Amino acid sequence: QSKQMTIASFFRKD
Amino acid sequence: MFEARLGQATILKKILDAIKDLLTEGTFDCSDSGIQLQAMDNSHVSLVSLTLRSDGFDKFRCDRNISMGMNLGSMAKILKCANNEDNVTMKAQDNADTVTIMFESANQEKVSDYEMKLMNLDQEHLGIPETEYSCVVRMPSMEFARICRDLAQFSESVVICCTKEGVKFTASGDVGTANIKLAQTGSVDKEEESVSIDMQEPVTLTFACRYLNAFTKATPLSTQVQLSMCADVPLVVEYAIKDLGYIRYYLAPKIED
Repeated sequence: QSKQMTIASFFRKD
Repeated sequence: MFEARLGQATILKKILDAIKDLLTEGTFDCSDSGIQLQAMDNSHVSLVSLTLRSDGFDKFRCDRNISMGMNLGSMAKILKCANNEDNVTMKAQDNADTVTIMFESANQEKVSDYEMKLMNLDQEHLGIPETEYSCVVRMPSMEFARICRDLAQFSESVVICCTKEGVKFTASGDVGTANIKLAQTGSVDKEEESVSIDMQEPVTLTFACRYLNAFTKATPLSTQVQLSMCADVPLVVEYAIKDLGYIRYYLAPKIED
């Protein structure tokens, strides 16, 4: 089973 | 005062078509360098980054930086009212709560303008880290759209595997397994038909088909698409907009639980 990551887990808030 | 004019409304129509399925609203940040929009889709799995350079416009004036929050469905309604060959001008006063979008026919005999209310959107601007990508694939955008459409029939996910031999797209589901391999093209007459792979290290990543298919709505903007991949980071799908800028889509991978 693969889990969908979110963008926020890679890119930080400015 | 902000004013930006493009020779052909068709470009703006295509840009909107490329983002409106992923985003319901977005903030256009205008400065003297141009127009930028960055926004995540509702589920925060993908991010759209649009850059339109001021020098790509027929006329561009931005005295003070302004951020214009727009409902993209409303903007699409307005752009439907333009003919492809019309000139299009966007105008807003400083601190305005509306933007005016004006269309002029080539012979100037028909002029229409639409005033649209702006929105105050919560801006969550993300910093995108500089990344050295292991693989960068360039291929015809129509081919990429075809592959995404075909593979979506077989699975919710597609595995993209890039080696120096080529790039392979795989979808496995109840029906079975579909594999599409593209090799780097040799010499081709037309650059837009070529497939090129710039590989530092082989990479295999899994992505959701529905987002890839949403990105391919940008196909009319560019004959080529660029896929940049690196292990365990978001995929970048980039469509250049000739002489104006680019649209980049970032897609978070699926990772083994």
